[in-house]
Formats: sequence, C-alpha cells, structure tokens
Amino acid sequence: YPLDRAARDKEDSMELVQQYLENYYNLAKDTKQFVRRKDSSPVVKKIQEMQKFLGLEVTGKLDSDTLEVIRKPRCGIPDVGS
Amino acid sequence: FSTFPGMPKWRKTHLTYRIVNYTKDLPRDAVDSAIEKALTVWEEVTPLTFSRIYEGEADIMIIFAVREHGDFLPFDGPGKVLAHAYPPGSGFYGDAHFDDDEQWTKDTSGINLFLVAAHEFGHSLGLQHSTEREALMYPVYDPLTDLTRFRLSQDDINGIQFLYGSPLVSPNDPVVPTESVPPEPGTPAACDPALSFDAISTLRGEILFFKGRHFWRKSFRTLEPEFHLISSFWPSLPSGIDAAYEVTSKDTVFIFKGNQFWAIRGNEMQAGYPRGIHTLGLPSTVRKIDAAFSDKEKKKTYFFAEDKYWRFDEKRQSMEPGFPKQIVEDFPGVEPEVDAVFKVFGFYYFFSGSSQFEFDPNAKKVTHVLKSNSWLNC
Repeated sequence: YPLDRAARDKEDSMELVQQYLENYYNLAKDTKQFVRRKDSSPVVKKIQEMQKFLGLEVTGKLDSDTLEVIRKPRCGIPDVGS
Repeated sequence: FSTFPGMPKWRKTHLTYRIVNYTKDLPRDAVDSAIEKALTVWEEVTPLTFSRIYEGEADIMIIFAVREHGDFLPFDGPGKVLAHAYPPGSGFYGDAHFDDDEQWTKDTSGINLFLVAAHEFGHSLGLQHSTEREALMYPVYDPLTDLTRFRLSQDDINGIQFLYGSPLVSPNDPVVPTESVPPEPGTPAACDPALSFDAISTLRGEILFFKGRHFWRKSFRTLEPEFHLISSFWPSLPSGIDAAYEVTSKDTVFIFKGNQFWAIRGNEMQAGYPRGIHTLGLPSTVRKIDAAFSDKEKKKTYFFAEDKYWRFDEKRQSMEPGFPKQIVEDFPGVEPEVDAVFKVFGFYYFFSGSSQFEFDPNAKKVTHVLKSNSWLNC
C-alpha cells in the first residue's frame, strides 16, 4: 500500500534527523540504523545529546520542537567532536 | 563555549584575510564592510588585529561557493547549511566558506552576511559551538537577532579570551605600553610580605590589583603578572583608588575614589563619569567606600565601608532596603576594615592589610587565610 501522508512525513523526519546527527553529532553513518532499529539506544542517546546541546527538552524523541530546530538554517561545523 | 579538539589557536596576534571572490547578492563594498565589521567584533575583545591582502595566501581565505567546492564538506543548496569555517592552522585551516545558494543580505530579510561571518570567524580563531542560545557561537542561525544592538555574549568573550586573553588596549588607541613597568625605587614590590592593596577587580577574565599609581594585571594563562602604571591605560583615572569592581553583564569596571566613581570598558573611559557615589543610593554619611565586588550569579553588588556593607540590586539598579549591615554578621571571619575584595571561582576574596580571607558564600565561612600577594606568584 502506498505510504500514507503521515507515514511519509515520519519517514522524512527520520531521514532528516539521521542526517543531522551524522553531520553534527558523530552518529555513525549506518543507513539502516533508523529503519531497522528506530528506537535503538545509540540513536536515542544521540537525540538526547543534540537536544541537550541545543537547549531543548531532553526527551530522546522527535518532538515538534526538535524537528523545528533541526529544520532551521545553521553553521555546517559539527557541534561535537572534530 | 568550547574549543576544537587539541585547542588549535593562532600563535601570532596579527592575522591576514583575503576575500577571494564575491556573491552576486550584494554590492562588493557591502561584502567588504560586512567582513570587516565581523572581524572587528573579535578584534575588540582580544589582542588580535586583522589586515586585508588582495592576493596570495592569507591566514583567513574567504570564499563564496555552491555545492562541491574543493573541500570535503559540499554545500547543500538553499537553506540548512549556510557556511562553515576551519580552525586555526596553515593551508585551508582558518578559511571561511559561504554557501552562495543562500540569499546574502545586509539586513535579515535574507541571511545576514555580517552575523554569519562573525560566527564563522569565531571558528577561524579556534572556537567551536556554544550551547548558550544568546551566544554568537550557538550553531543555529537566529533571524531575529537585533543587528542594531549586536554584541558578543559573555560566553563568546570568555571563550575567545580563554584562547587569546583580553586587549586592555583597544586596537585603535595610540600605542600604549603593554610591557611591564620595571620596578623603580618607591614602586610597590609584588613579593613584599607586608604588601596590601588599594582595590582589586576582575576584568574580562583577568584580575587587576591596584596599589598607588600602579596595578598588577594577572591572567590565568601566565604565571607572572604584568606591572603597569594606571595612567598608561587610563590617563584620566586618579591614583590611590579606594575600590573597583566589574559588572560582567555590562562589560564594565567601576572605579571609586573618595565620593566619586568612574566607568571603564576595556581601557576606554565611559562618558558621563565621574559621578557621585551617593547617586548609587549610599547615604550621605558615607564619605568613601573601602571595597566593592559584584556577584554575577546573584546580580548583586556589595559595597563595604568601615565595619558595614550595603547591597545594590543590579536588576533594579537600586540599593536594597535593610542595609547597611555589619560585615562580621554576614561574613564571619572577615576582619573589617576591608581594603579590597573580588569574586572568582565562586569564592569571595577579602583583603585586609597583608592578609587575605577566602570566603565561601555557601558555607558562609572563611575557608583559607592567605598572604595578600598570593596571586602574584611570589
């Protein structure tokens, strides 16, 4: 069945966050990470790390505040690591 | 604030920059002035100076580019990544790249070039991102920044001065001696065990110890303090001052002598001073104050005179009711009269003659008694 709109949006958000965490928070580039283990603890930990750094409520979830911030324009330099 | 792993920083204070190409979004002179203004932001709070070159390899090469542009961080089209810059070093290190798929503007109708450039030059100088939302080095672009009142946050200043120290000499001032003054006969000796101070204040991450016509300037990055004539930095300040304290939120140090006080920012005297100490709300019976310090966290400033003290609310900008109080009541173990006092690392350091009392405001007790000159590496 074609993905309905909500599922597709969720899919887009997942990809966006995965890209963000890879670019700025040293998440290992493992494309299946999200799809296969969307609640896997490494990703949840990285989401929490990102939320803490950016001054968001640390929920470990892709809440609307978090999605809003990661859609904002920013500097391309990572927030952690080299 | 944070620095890059290994804390890369420039080992020289004079840096060159080159604008290699231009965006078509703005006239060239608008790009020139945005870049120059963005560098000045950092120049004003460090000993660093910048000069422009028009060919060859500069320390900071500035380019506008789209998508893949020769480094390992291709840009991504309009939105999302706006720019990036590399930490200090040779070759492409120190360089700043701006995504020309953005709409670069002088205001915030598009992406403000000055604001992004000032952020990127923070990277070029060795700062990584800050977690403080109001810091320039916060990673996410804020289109609501009021450009007319732009100022570095204290976090930005703390970070860059952690790397390079403070100017104390603004870059456009006449050349002012920054080398220490050789001790002449009659000048105070730092390691005299009987040494006492007139006043002490923090200033942009350093500590200034005032005595007579001189002051010692103590940085946490160097062992040896510098020794200077007060007049070599602040010609119109009197010598033999009574008290001094820094209000970091205003990036200002207030200097007291007799019934007057002055305000300085870096080494620039602020207009509209001296003012009378009674304009702060001190009673007319107080002829002069002995010491003062401002507690950034509490947003309160404490004034000490003889055996009493008053407290000033920095938010309400007025003296608090219920004062004066006895010093010994709230600072048990501290001997009045106080010559000088400052706050650092969460402790209050009181100076009385050649003795220094480290006071823990949480435990409300003196935790150490030291010689007054213990900070001068004796």
